[in-house]
Amino acid sequence: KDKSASELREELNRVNSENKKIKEMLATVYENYYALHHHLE
Amino acid sequence: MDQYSSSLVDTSLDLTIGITRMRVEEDSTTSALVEELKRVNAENKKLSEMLTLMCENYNVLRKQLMEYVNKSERDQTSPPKKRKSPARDDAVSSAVIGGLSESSSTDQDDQYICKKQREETVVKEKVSRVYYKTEASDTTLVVKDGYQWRKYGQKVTRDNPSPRAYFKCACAPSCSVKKKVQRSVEDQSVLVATYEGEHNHPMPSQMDSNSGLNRYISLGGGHAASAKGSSSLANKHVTTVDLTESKKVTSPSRIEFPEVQKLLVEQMASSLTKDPNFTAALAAAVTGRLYQ
Repeated sequence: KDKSASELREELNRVNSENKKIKEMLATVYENYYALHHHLE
Repeated sequence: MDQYSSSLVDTSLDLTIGITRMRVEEDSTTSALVEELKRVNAENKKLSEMLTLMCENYNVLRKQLMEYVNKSERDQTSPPKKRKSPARDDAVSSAVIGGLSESSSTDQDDQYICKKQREETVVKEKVSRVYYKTEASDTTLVVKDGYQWRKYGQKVTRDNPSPRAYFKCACAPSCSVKKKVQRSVEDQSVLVATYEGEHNHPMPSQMDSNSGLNRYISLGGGHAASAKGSSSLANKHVTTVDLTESKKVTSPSRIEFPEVQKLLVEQMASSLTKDPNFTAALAAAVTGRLYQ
């Protein structure tokens, strides 16, 4: 609550970039998962 | 008085420089940022949960694939059954290799798969096939090739009704050579021995100087027929050996080795020439021939 606007923006940028990384990882895992699933079928 | 008081609206001069208004604006921006941060954090949490779940599922699936690969590898090492197509192998390998780079176990799996492929390549290069001609009455699946073998299995399947026996080299514990013996489909008197690997020790019969050596030479050296190759076995070594001849070799009258023959002839000659009766009989026989 005591954070200033600049600190909040910095925190927001950090969380946003983290989200982006998680989305990329998720896409990779999805891709590999379905490839494996397809081969096991 | 009332109308005066109502007309007294705001007599202040408002001499501030707008700090209050700026603070209000800053507060609204901060609250918007806080809201946005809350939203992004919630999204982050949700994505993390999804990622965790997805990783768990992926790992379970990959474990199943590893078990499947191990099982097929075991099947290949014992009796070579129906193989997966190479394209499928490559696809599965690439699917596994293309896994998460963040996972440390993926590297180990990659190494394992690469190692496995290398081993398979080595084994493929050292496969040789030898055809042994046997007696028609002989129904055993034993091939005497000079090495000692330990039988570890025999199999008959519906798609391949001809029985086949599996042997492992018993000459040295570290030797991993395996042999599969099966009757030929075209000619039941022919045994087809498929060797996998290369012996890391000398042939036991080469170390013996007596019967073992003779037996081996009679098989490998004396009666090895012409090696013939087929188009499907271009990279494999194919040899044909006639085992029916080996039984004839066991009779003393058919020994065909120069050293042994020479030794026997010398012994016979020395013993016969010492015998006066033999000399007389020989002289009579020669004389009789001459007269005839």
